[in-house]
Amino acid sequence: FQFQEHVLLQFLGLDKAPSPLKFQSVPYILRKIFQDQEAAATTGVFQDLCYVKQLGVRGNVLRLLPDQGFFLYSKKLSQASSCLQKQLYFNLSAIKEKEELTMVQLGLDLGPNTYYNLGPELELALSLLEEPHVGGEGEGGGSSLPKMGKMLALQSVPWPQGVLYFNLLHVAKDWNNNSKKNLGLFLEILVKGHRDTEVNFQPEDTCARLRHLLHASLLVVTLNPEQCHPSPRKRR
Amino acid sequence: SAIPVPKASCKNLCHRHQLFINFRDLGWHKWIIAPRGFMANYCHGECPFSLTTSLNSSNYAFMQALMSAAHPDVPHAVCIPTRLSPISMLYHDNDDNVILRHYEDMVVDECGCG
Repeated sequence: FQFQEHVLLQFLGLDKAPSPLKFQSVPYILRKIFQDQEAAATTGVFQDLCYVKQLGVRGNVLRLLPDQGFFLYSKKLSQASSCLQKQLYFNLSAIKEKEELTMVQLGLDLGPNTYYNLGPELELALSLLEEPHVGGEGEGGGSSLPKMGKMLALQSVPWPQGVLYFNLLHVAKDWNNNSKKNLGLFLEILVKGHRDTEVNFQPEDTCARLRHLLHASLLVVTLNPEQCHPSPRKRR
Repeated sequence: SAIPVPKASCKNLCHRHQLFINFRDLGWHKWIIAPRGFMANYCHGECPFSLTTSLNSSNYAFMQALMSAAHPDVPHAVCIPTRLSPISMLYHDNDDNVILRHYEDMVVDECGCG
């Protein structure tokens, strides 16, 4: 008998044994779902493996996709108050064709919640990208801004910050139907001003801190109809 | 006609045996975040006709044991899992994604003749 690792990996839904280079931290929600399911299995409590009760959606595979985009340092910022510009990109290729998207949530971590480092009020704008960005990446890179499409969110960000969540289900469904449409997102953070005019803050410090702490990830929940039967129709 | 009762000591009868699968043994600990392994267990043991009814057996197993006793060509009822439970796995894939996935029927909770 020869151990057929690839057969076992295929059974687990993998083509080959992963060899991760970067280790993403596991977010609290995934850890919680995992622990709840382990506890239920230990106590023999029935669990519907096709429903994620902690998120309130149907699904049997949860993925946390890392952001593969980059910061943009255009020489001519769109507005003087612009603090940070970043292309966000998530590779959805790991999602199999037969899987149905049931939840796609962008998480933008702007740093820890703290009242000790009060800063200026910020405004966050999130848009779709319509054309791939050309002209280099990183510091000292391109001088032009990428072509933006539909704006998905525009909101003020009062302190403390923490993690902001955005529902991108419809956007991701569109990307999943046609991978060429997935050119990423454009994130811009602007400094709006300070609520307390007596506090002398340095926007540069805030922006540098944000660039250092910003972490984006996409939580994707999918349902494989081969492993999960459709939910029963509700009685009228 | 009377069917001779095969001799089987209690420890040879169909029951669940403990088996822990350690992902380190497979070299999978490099990409599986949790768990470190799981108690998969397995079923093993004899299913003699005389005890088929008491060994958590299906009706079919009882019939098969009866037929096997009468016709040696018919195989004996075998010791199989009768209740299984799932596990959840948290791991990294090749695209550096973190994945949480549930796999049904991974742990043998009960065994019986079938």
